[in-house]
Amino acid sequence: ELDDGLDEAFSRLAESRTNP
Amino acid sequence: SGTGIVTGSYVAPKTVWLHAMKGKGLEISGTFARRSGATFMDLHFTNRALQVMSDFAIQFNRNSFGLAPAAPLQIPTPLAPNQSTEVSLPLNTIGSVMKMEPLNNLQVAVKNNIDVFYFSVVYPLHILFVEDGKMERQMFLATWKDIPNENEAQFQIRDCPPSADAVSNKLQASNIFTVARRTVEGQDMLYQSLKLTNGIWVLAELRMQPGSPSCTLSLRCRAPEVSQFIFQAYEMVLK
Repeated sequence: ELDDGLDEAFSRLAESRTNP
Repeated sequence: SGTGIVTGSYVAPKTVWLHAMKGKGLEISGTFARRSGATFMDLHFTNRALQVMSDFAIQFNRNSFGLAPAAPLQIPTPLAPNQSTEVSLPLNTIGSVMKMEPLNNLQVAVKNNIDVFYFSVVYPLHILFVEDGKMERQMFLATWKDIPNENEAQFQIRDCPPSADAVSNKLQASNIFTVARRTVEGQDMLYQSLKLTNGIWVLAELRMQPGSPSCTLSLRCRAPEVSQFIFQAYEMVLK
């Protein structure tokens, strides 16, 4: 599966929103 | 139904828009719907007068999203006393635009052989959510960052469905698309997008609290004045 880095980017977004 | 199957965009029950007292015997109830990529005004006309009604026509005043009838009002005339009829009026969004207060207010004029009658209705914004409103993931992330924090509005939605899947399916049926989903510290976070008929994109984060029927909706949009109405649409669709 092609890792385009977007999965990781969404994880970082979600974490930054939960623990700003 | 309890099966979890969601079909079509949410349609609110019809409410009375023109009371017979104000319509010289003409009573109109209605609702708005989106079906197969098009918007409709679903109307129920009742003749509560003692005389026959005929020569019906409908017109809208200018409004925020350019809503206009896409075809003439088709009422089988004459409408005899105590007779009712249902009509589905197709709408387009290529009419004249004028910002209304509230934004989703629509002023309607209906005429028949007796008189012309005026009434105002508010429409739920999800009837303007288009079918190609799912934003590409890369574009979503870039746009989310690009929209200033001041443009973010937060709302609490009570009585959300209990599972993220149910929420996502329900919203998708009304053209609110889940772009990504994450679980952080037990909280389900849904990243969603929608696009209005006038091309305005809205990005959303829906945060579901484990074991709580309430969820937090954060909306980011370059036209933040629509956020309140997007929230109302979410509430309506989810409830």
